[in-house]
Amino acid sequence: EADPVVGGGPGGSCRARRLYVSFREVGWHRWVIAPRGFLANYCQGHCSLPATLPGPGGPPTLNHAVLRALMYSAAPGAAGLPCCVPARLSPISVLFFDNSDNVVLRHYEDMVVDECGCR
Amino acid sequence: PAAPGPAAALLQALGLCDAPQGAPKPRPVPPVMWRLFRRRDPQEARVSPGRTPPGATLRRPCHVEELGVAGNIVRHVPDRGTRAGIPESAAAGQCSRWTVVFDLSAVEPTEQPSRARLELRFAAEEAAMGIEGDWELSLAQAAEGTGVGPVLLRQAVVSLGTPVRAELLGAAWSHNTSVPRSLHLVLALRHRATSACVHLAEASLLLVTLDPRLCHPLARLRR
Repeated sequence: EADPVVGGGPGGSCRARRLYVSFREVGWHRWVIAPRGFLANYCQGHCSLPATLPGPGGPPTLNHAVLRALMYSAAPGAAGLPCCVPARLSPISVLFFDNSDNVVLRHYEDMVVDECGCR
Repeated sequence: PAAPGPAAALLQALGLCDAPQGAPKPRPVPPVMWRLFRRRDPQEARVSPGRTPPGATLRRPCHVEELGVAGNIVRHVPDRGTRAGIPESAAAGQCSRWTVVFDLSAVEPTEQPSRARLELRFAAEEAAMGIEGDWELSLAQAAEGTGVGPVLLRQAVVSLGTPVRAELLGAAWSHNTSVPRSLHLVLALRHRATSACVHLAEASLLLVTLDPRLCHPLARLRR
């Protein structure tokens, strides 16, 4: 399940959008004990100026991204805009039965997008 | 059949070679696994969905704080043996010995073991009820047939009221070797002062391993 992006297209400046991954949708609900799913989220939005510039409390912005946004505003055809990508991620843990009927707890890093940034 | 399309890709991303086939035999989830899951899953503890509270202390990746060891996979492996006592020991008027079997074939060669905690629950006969202290647990490798290999571990047991735990890493296999595909052990529990006997009600293994392929160095915190 994902938030619909209003008005089609990238929809506003670069930020995290809600994306819920349901283990039932993938058909794993019989062997995944918990969680039922998790909020993975995703990044989308414009990285033109001023969105590319560092905002208060936002993720650190790469100078190169600012440079590209400046170049783009001066000469749109030269190089594209920076990309809106995950800037800070969190882990999740999954509890499940494996093929040998063991109860397994696995920890996965970088599974949830907490913040997006222009790169 | 291999999982089709995106499910296969997600499985691979999760380091699982295939999804368990069919519905597993229903079995209660051991409380220790629930506890570890609840403490470990940030989304369970998060105040608002989708956000790590600013300033939250980052858990060390690939470390199981509750058990104090490195690791990103914890398995609760039930005993596959029959836990029937070994007949010849009972015939000799001694207390029973038991064979326990742990199937560790699900552990991949790249996984490095950091903890292997054997957990035993005993049910004492009437005569042994209330006899505290002075029990001794001994563990040996099972040999072919009903043979018994060398003793791997001897441990004093103070009380039978709580689960008896024994660390196997370094005893049943050495620290820097990969996990064996299966583990056959012979257990015996004796009381030093009396001839009281107990029987083994349940045996399980809590195995912690570290899969380096799923580990990333701690992200550089914001300067």
